[in-house]
Amino acid sequence: TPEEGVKDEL
Amino acid sequence: MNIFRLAGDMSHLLSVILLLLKIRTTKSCAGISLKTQELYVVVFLARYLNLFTRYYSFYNTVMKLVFIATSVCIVWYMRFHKVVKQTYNKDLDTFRHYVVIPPCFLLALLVHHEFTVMEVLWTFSLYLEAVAILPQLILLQRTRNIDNLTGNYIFLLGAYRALYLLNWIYRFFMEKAQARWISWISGLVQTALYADFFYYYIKSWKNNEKLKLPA
Repeated sequence: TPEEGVKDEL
Repeated sequence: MNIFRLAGDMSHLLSVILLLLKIRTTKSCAGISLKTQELYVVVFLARYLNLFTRYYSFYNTVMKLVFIATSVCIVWYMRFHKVVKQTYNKDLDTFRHYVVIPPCFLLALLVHHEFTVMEVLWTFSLYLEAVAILPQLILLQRTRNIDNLTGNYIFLLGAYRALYLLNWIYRFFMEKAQARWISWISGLVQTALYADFFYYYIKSWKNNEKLKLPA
């Protein structure tokens, strides 16, 4: 699964 | 959000603001690599595409816009501003930065988490950012006297990803986030490239002497 978590980072 | 990531984002924000201030107040971009700045424009455009497709938070959206705007603004100053562009060390900033773009893109096509346009471009931006500082570090070695603002700019830029490494460790253990090898390894490589700069920067700061990198 794509790293949804890390996408909230810049 | 955790303190490491906030500190990282603030360090990154401060670095670009410091660079813009240096260029605007001194009307000079001496010692600054245009190649690195252009690579950063590509990094931000490739990474922040989800600006239009996914809303995370006001902070997230504003920061993405600020990073894109400031990096484009800096390239504009260095390329088109009638006074500033005269001070660009064109003969010293010779790193062929377009050479690093295809390999990073190819690697993103091969090594990624999901084969979608957004994911591949996001991965590409991580690989590219890891090496984006190279032209600037090479220019530094060729620049005789590095002014304080430039030194501080590079220190803050290097510190931001180092703080992100701490953020990933924190999230992995505290938030039980899944392993993010691509972000971690890219971030490690990026920070490692600053190692010798950090060494000489801290040494010059301790001995209160001018920052000088060995050629």
